[in-house]
Amino acid sequence: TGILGNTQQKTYGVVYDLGKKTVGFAPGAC
Amino acid sequence: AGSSGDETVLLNVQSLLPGRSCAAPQENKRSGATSARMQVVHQHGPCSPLADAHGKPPSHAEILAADQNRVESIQRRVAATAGKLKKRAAPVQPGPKKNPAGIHPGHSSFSSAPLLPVSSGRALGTGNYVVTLGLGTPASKYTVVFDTGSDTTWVQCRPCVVKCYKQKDPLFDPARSSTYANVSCSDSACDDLDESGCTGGHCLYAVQYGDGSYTVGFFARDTLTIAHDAIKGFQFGCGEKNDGLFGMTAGLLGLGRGKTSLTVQAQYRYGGAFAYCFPALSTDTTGYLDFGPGASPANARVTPMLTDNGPTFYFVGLTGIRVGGKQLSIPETVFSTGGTIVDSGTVITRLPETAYSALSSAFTAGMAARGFKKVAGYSILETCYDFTGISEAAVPTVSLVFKGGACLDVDESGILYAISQAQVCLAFASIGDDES
Repeated sequence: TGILGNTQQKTYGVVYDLGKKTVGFAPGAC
Repeated sequence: AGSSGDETVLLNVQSLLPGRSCAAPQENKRSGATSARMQVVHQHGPCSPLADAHGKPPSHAEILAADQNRVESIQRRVAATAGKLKKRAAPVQPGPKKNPAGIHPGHSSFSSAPLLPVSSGRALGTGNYVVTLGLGTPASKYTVVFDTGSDTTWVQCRPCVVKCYKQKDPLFDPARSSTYANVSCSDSACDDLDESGCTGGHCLYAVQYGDGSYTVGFFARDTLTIAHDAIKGFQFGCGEKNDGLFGMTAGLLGLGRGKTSLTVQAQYRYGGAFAYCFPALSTDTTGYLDFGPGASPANARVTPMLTDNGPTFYFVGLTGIRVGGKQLSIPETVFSTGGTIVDSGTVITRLPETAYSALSSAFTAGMAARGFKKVAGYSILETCYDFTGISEAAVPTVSLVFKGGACLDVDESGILYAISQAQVCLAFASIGDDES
């Protein structure tokens, strides 16, 4: 199993929605 | 440029190194009737409320070794779950390690009898990022690891019947909270726990992590305060026997997909939606953890959350990698065989061997074309460069492509991991094969 670690997630808004069953990535979030 | 593989990001080398000062914390302005924002900071960064509690932060060798432990524990748990899914609830086999948690399903207690199967293998939550939450009435503040790779939230509790590790915040004291209550053994909430026990009619929980770290105690309810929002009757672990690599935190906030996670417990209020942002290491700003339907930034590109691979983890479909704007030639099955988890607590992204090899080769070629020569690797990191005397470096871009077309163009702060200015390494590693 591959794992997307937190170093690669930096400055992105990582968005989870259990209802819609989606994960999203938004650049420049912080 | 997209097809010739020469897309470049101009990297400020200092941005890879830790900052030394923290800007004044920003007032939370996003909280509303159905949303709440918490600040997220690096556990060992300048903005951490735990910063002055440490003698010195862990070394890179310790961080990467702990990261490998976490990855291996995730792999064990996924493998055990996959086995269960295939065999329809085949029992988890006990691992070779002793069980310091010592909880016996069906009866007491905090004893040291070795029964909890280590191969349940939850990901260790030492993580890097922490949030501060409130617990009890009146609420007291506790800084905890935030972890999308596990479900049950817990804090260390008085009277610490067996053991508590050292933490910065005062211990949570149930006797001082007017809203605290133990969960009874007959309560259905007790059945939601993966590992539970019973003593004197009170439900016990236990979580044992991949490296032997553990927490055991009473499963309880109390009011959880996140930002200015109160979640009444929140179920959490009141730890009476805790030890391991938890730093100076007071415990852990579980944000997985399981029934006991905050995500699921507060779904009635926030609709199961949350978002976070980890700040770059060098910046003096903080990140955030948002809950609620408005948590999603407008520019978010989404990919399906794959929920057939078992509980807890957030699986997504990684389909490809681009280096310098050029798509690498990697069969999609290389990614789809084992799947990909998005994890807040793993530091370095792990890829199947074939994918890592293609990424490393393309990045090495891109760096060579820009005049950089490789230097010795460090721990799990193999592709390293000497940036001594360089303030800005032009390096190839790295993008991760997901099912549905969502693309994560890795920020300049996330392509490389700096051991020192003389040893700056590609922040990816292999999981060793393509089948794990």
